[in-house]
Amino acid sequence: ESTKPGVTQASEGVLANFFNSLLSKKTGTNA
Amino acid sequence: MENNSLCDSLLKWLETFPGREGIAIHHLTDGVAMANVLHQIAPEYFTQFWLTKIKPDVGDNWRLKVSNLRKVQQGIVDYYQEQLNQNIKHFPLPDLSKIGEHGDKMEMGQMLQLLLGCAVNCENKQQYIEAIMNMEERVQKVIMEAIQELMLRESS
Repeated sequence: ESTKPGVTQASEGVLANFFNSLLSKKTGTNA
Repeated sequence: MENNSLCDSLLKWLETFPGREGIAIHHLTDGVAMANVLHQIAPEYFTQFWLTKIKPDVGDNWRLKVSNLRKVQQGIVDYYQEQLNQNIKHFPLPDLSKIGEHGDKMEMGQMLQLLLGCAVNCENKQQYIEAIMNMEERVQKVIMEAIQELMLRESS
């Protein structure tokens, strides 16, 4: 179960994956 | 993407910047606050000298508002091209007259979307991305879609 009301683990996972991949993306490239 | 939701969510995102609590569309139509946020995001590019080109206290003069907005928009386009090596020529640039004259929510949403792209790609992106990750999921989802839309258009 998610720790946040009304939020599924799947939804949290998609968001976390997306933002983490953005964090690891090299700055200043199109990669 | 539903543009009311986009604008509302990106206004909430802007509120995560220090001193921007309670910010609303009418605070943004003269371009001054957006220019200051850009200076905060990438001070090495949006320098103090660049900021001096943005006229403060333009009041209700929509021509001066649009002039400021044009400088902000051009700065963003140049930043994508020169600093991020990203071409956004396929992204529809917002109609600045509609923002300056009427505070158009749809066009403002697109303008803030461009600003968001600067924040999540800049040298200090970690702090901005982490701030987004602490926002409510509903807003995070809209922001994620806004970034994906920018990225899709960058690569198209």
